[in-house]
Amino acid sequence: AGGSHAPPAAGSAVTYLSRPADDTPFAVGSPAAYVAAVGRVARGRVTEVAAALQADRQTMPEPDAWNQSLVQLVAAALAHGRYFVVREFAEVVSQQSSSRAIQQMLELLFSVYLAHAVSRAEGDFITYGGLTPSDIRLNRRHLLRLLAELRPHMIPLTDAFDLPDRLINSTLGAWDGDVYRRMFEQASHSPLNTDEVPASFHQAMRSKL
Amino acid sequence: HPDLAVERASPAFDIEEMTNFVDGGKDKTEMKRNTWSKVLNHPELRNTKATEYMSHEEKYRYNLSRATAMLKLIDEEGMDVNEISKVMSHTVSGFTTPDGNPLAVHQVMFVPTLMNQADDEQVSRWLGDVFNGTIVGTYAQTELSHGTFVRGLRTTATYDPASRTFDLHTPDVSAAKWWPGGLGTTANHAVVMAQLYTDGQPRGIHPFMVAIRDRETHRPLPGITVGEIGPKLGQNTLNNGYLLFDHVKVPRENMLMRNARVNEDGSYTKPSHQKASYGTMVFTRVAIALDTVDALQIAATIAARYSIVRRQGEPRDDGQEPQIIDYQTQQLKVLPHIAACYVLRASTARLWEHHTHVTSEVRGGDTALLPELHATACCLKALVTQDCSEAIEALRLSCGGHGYMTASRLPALYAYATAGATYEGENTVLLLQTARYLVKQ
Repeated sequence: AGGSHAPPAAGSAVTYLSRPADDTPFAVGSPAAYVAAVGRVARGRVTEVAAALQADRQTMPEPDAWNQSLVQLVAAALAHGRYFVVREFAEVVSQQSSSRAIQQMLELLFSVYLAHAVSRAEGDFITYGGLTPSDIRLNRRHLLRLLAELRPHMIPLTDAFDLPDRLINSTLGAWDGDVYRRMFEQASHSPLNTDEVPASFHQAMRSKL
Repeated sequence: HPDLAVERASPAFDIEEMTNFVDGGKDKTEMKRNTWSKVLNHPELRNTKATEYMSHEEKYRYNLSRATAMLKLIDEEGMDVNEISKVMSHTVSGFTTPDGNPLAVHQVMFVPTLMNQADDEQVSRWLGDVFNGTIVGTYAQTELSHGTFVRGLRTTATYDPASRTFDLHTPDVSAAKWWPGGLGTTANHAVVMAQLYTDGQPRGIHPFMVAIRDRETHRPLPGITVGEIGPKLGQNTLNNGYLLFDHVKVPRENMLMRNARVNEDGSYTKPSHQKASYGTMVFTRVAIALDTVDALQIAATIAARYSIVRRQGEPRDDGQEPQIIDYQTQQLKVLPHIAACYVLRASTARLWEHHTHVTSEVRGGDTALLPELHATACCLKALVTQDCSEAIEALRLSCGGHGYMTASRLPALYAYATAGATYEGENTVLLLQTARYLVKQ
């Protein structure tokens, strides 16, 4: 982004910085359009802070210029990370050789992830991602529709994490769902339940009141 | 529970096939289950105790005993060092050492550091004792008032050609090593990161293998002050420690010399690449990202099952209260984080593959891809731990008051994820390292 280095090698995670922005129009429901928008946010964040740094370097020492941009630099790095994540996952999904049912489920999960990512950073997507306020409103509704679509698959999707009860080790999360019995059983282990009237009642309170 | 049975009655996809996807292939699922089976059925591990009501010392003893059994199991099985951090992922370590593994840093940082930064002669000198348990180590980098800004560390290692030793010294209490897991009372050796001086010239931060306790008596060696730093938000038996040196003499052969060298006469050879010694940090950051997604998967499973079982509200036509997952607000609290488990795990696994590739290139002398790997690992560790920490907190809230109970395990999972946002590079500092690379590009 600073323009001072040779273009990155092929396959590099920063190639997008030396190319024109991906101008795929945003369309609710199109994962490719979301990924392009995430890329524009990353590109916009990085190039904007790079320009600000270059300008500040003309008028102040390097450490001061750097400090003037710290918050924007952190936002740029996070935006870059988000783009790395969605681009890699898009590639994973496209390279999958699994069944159609798995493919569809991964696409649904990806759509939920993308719509949620946009909803968490709406300002960024308007400022850098090419989304309009109308797109933002549509995305909010789209996310809620996707959640309803994902809902029936919630338990199979978490069962697929393949976690034995002993590794989960939670009163709330065991396979059989026997939540309330487990909670009582755990409560029974409290040393204060050993006697109906613990000695501390007499020693620490009754003796003083 | 009948409501869970309904949910499982007719899944829209093959769950085993999806498990294979999550694990990265059928063979990986088999390997994982094989490992879990060995851990869950190990005679010294299979019976667990509730540790919530134990004292700090009792918890440490319990977790150390189980960590040692796990270490022996890893040794007996002859597991690859690069696989250990996967075996020690939060899923398994939460079972073996529920309050924190005092040997975790030995396994996921000390051993990989020796493998990657010691030269061949040094590896052959130490590795036998490491694997037979005579040497138990940790990785001492962070200081009491100096953290992620590694160049700012103040512990010094000054080379004396006459005695062929380094003088390792802590100039004042602000430079005390502070935080390394296992350092408190467990380790007898440490890889210590210190400012190297030769010929009166500063040479930057370099790693040194230092004995800190006697191998037989376990007493601290002369000139060494060492102890445990005390309770934290979570992981309280990780045995984080402090360490100070009072002009401790370290043989020249104990500087890890795969990347840089100090010869007997004090002449110094620079590392082939400025970031060559960052290998362990990169490895650990990728491992942290994977491990934190692991914690998120557990939290998501807990919240999902509870959201089905829990009913609350005005009874409907069938006389039953609605399941809380029927509420849109609950769906927003739970479902995006299940999606995040899938996306973050697959993306982070790709970074792990990339790390493996770059590491082999670096060993062959090609360091071209190292800066980008370092920048990406910094960024992903920060993004994943931040996302997972926030997600686990949302999932805890989705379980209402019951999620606040220790018995739900959600508080421990949150403490674990948020620890990941803090250690091995505080997230803001890591993001700025990535930003510096991006701006240069």
